Amino acid sequence: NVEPRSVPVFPWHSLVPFLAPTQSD
Amino acid sequence: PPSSSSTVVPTSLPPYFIKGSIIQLADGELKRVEDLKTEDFIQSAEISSDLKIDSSTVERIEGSISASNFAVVQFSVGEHRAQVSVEVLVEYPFFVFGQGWSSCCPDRTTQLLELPCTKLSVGDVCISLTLKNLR
Repeated sequence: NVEPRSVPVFPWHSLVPFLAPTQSD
Repeated sequence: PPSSSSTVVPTSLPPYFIKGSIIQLADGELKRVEDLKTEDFIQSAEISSDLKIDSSTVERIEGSISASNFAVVQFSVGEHRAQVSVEVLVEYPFFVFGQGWSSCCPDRTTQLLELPCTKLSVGDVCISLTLKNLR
């Protein structure tokens, strides 16, 4: 038996650029 | 200290931007990447324990000096308006509040990813993430 290949599922946050501003305080 | 920082977003196009890619929201719901709405990101961030949505306003877009298919996008991030520059492929899509996917070169984005996309412009407010203050 060949198992069906699962479709990749991506987490929502991988679509959003992670912009970490420099903190001055 | 310098008031700006520079972040390089992945330099190849990630697979999850291809039309039809399945995206899992924080509540477990599955959606296609082209069907995502602003509310999906906001609600997912609300559920998240460590991430929060920040508004990143596009302040400047210019071609990269390193390669013609790259662009440097300068953002003003969050309430502190921190300046952040990212160097991305011109077809790299950002999600604009209330509008949807936008890139520096929407024609290329649509051609390469089949992702419906509009032109990213100065003044657009993009969705970005930062860490929640853990106090």
